Formats: sequence, structure tokens, C-alpha cells
Amino acid sequence: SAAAAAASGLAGERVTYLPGQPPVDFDMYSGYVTVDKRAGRSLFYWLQEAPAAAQPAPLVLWLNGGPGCSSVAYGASEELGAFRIRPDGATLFLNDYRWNKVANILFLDSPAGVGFSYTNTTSDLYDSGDKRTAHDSYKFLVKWFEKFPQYKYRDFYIAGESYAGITLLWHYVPQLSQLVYRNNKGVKEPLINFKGFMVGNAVTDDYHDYIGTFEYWWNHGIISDGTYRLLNASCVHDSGEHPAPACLAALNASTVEQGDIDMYSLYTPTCN
Amino acid sequence: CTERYSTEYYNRPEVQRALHANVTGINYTWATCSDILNDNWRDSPRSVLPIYHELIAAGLRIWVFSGDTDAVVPLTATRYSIDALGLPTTVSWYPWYDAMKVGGWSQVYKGLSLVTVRGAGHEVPLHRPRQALILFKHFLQGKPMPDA
Repeated sequence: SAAAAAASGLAGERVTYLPGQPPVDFDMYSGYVTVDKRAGRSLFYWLQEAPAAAQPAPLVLWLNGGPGCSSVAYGASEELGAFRIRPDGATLFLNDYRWNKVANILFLDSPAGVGFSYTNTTSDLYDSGDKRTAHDSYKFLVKWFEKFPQYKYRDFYIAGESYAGITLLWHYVPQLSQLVYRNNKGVKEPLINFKGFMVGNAVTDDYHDYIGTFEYWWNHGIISDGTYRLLNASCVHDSGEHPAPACLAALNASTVEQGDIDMYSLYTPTCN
Repeated sequence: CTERYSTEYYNRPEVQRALHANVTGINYTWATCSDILNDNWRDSPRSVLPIYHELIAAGLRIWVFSGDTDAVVPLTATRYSIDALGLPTTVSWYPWYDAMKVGGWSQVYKGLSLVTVRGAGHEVPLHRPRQALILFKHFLQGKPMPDA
């Protein structure tokens, strides 16, 4: 694979060894793809390939979101990635259930400003949104496939979680999927051979998600009857990303009633 | 506390060099999430259901999963939203099994598969790594979750 990397000009992006890593049977590449030269926006990726014995395995793009959260931080380092980081913050151990056992996993930090992805235009950090993020991620994909031509025409999937990420909003994966699908339309053999997407714990529709969220909080006994009624009265017709003051007040009331628990995993001890 | 470990690890200069990262020498530390981006997020449609309808009609493979101990984007939120798509059911709600134990439940609609993972939080592969890999393999193979 070193020879292959050299031949394809990717030697400079091959990850030969990560500090504190155990021996592995797969290759890794990481680096940047510029998605907007004028603004100087570059997105960081980390590819954890499947072992040779599993090739040619599908390619799966994994997106965490937030918005503003890192796929390297979550997907790659505490969920489906090849390694887990030890409490010493310096050594790694293999994740027995790593998804790159059966697929080539491409972690992408998007938009610019997330993790190692950066922009030379500071205002980009203050006016990001779904649309530009989806378009930048699509531009990333098109250029990335030029870097890695061996993945052209390979079965390709997109996967992600939440806002593709960690807090209350979630849209990246279907929006990017829609862009890939629409740009493939009419192309007999699209080089981005997009087959589908999978999403987890995903906010999908503000109205229905609010109704289901407050019902869950109530029937799991973490909010009072009054707050349950207040949330339904002041939030369900509101935006998930930009809630109005009345909804914010109701959400704050619910936070007080919930107490010191990990809302991301109700029965897991909090990190103290 | 895993976020603490990754924050320490990815701020190590030798790790950034190995990953060909931080080539511009950003003058802020690497963080798991960017508060600036999150606090200043602009356009965000209230629903992506229309996109689901378009991509289901296109025949793409679409799976939605949910860890059922997550209270941030709970299973009930996902069920109300998926229900709002109004898709016909092809395989009604059933328990799926991993080594004789119920790993979660699943329902297959025309054009979409919904899978829950029992006991998993928001980050399903963090809390139920083995079941998450089983889910992923079935997604890639396009096969319903195992009912026995």
C-alpha cells in the first residue's frame, strides 16, 4: 500500500503511524481538500480503510454535526472509528467493533471551523448554515474522488447522527445526499456511486420532533406535568435552531427539573 | 469523559503532524465542537421530510436508527417524524436479536427502515458498539435486522 500511495501521489497523505497507536491491518490517509480558494476554506478528512482482505469494500462518509461538532472527535474517536483514546490522552487501543472492518470509513469535519478544518475568512465562522455546508461538503467529495480515483464507481453511502452531530439540530446527511443524487441525475455511470444513507438519533422535522421529545421527557419522568404542558404550548410550532423567547424559557424550566443527568444517555453516569 | 481524552490527544503537536493536520497553525486549540459556529448558525430549514420523500422516490437505501436512552433526540421524536412521512409498512414492529438477546426493535416501511438499539444513548456506537456494527453490516447488505 505504501507503493500504491506513492504511485497515486498520496504518500504525503498516508498516515504511517499515530502516536500511541497499536499495530493495525489497515491503511489510513488524512489531510485537506480546499473547497473555496478565494475564502480559503479547507476541510479536513481522515480515511480509515478496510483491511486488504475486505476490499473492495464500500466507501462510507461519516458526518457528525452539532452544528459545529467534529467527526474526528465523535465518530472517529468514541463511536465507530478504529481507535479509542485512553484516559492518558496519549495512547490508543483498537475498537473491537470498528466499522472499517467491513467498509472504508471517511470522516469529514464540516463546515470550516470544525476541528482541524479551517477558513482564512473569519466571518465564515459567523455566517455558516445548512446550505453552504452542504455545498462545501459536496465540493469536498468531488475533489476527494479525484485524489482517490480507486474509489470512483465504488458503492458509496453517507451516514451520520443527530444534526449529523451532537446537539439539537440535524440536517447534513439528507441535504448532502440530495445534492449527490441531483448531480448524478441523468449520468449513466456516476463516479460517485451513491447507494443510500443511514442516520441515527436524527432531528428530522421540528414540529414532530418537539412533540416526541417532550412526550419522552414526560413519560420518562424527567419533567413535571406543568412544564410538559408549557413546552407543548410554547415550542411545538417553533424553530428547532432559533427558538423564540417563550420556548427558550420553557426549555430552561425543563433543564432545572431534569437535574444533573446525561441527557445523551439517560442511565449513564455523568462525567465528573 | 471520552471528549476530554480526545481534546488532549488531538492537541498534541506530534499527533497533528502524524495526521497532516493544523498545517496553517491555527491559533486556537482543537475542540470537539465550535461554539462560535453553533451559536451563529444561520439557515436551517424546519424539516428535511421533503428531502426524504424525494430520495425515497429515487429508490435510495434509507435507514434511520435510534438509541432508546437518548433524551436529546429521543426515539419518540424520530417515530413521530417517520410516521409523518406516511409510508406503508412492509414488516411491522418486531424485536431483532443479537446472540439470543433483544438488541432492539425494527419496522420496515416502503422505502425506509427504522431500527432502535436497546439501551444505547445518542451516540449509539459509543454505548452499544457490538449492536451498532451489526446494524451497520445489515445496512450495507440491505438486509432487515435479524428476527431470531
